[in-house]
Amino acid sequence: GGSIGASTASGEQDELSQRLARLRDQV
Amino acid sequence: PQTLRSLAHHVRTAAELDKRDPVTAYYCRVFVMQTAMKIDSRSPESRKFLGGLMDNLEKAKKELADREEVHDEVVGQCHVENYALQIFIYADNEDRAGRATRAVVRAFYTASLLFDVLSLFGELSDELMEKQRYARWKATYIHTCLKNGETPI
Repeated sequence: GGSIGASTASGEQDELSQRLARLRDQV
Repeated sequence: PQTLRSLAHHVRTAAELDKRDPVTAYYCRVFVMQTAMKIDSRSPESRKFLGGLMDNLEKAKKELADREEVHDEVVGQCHVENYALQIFIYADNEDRAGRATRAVVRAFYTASLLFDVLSLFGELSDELMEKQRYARWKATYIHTCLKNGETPI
């Protein structure tokens, strides 16, 4: 269960990073 | 969230600026978003907070579609820097005129928080860094004087 939780968390983290980069026109 | 408590003042400043200067409020939240992700992007409380903040930012960017400052960060940097300096200069003038009030404490503190926000755009110049340190120190100094019933020098 731990590894699934961790991968979900890092997936959400990546999604937020991408949204932030898009917001700042850095992609 | 507890892990992001160090950003609470920046969040509050953004809320205070929403009507007065939506562009600076926007960059204040971008700063919170970016810094918070470095501090804690994993705990459920933080993820919930960051998701909400991101929604808010995307909506704000759409609402500010006609503001070049939001769509061009070089223009944005200039705008936030001018705003921060304007507040700093107000506080400094009041202080030097011997009118060190609670409003002046607040202005120095807000200026120091906005200098933090400027780090979004790259390293602060020596001059701005000096003003940031001065603003933070002055806010604390005057606050302490007023609390102890002393006259700030």
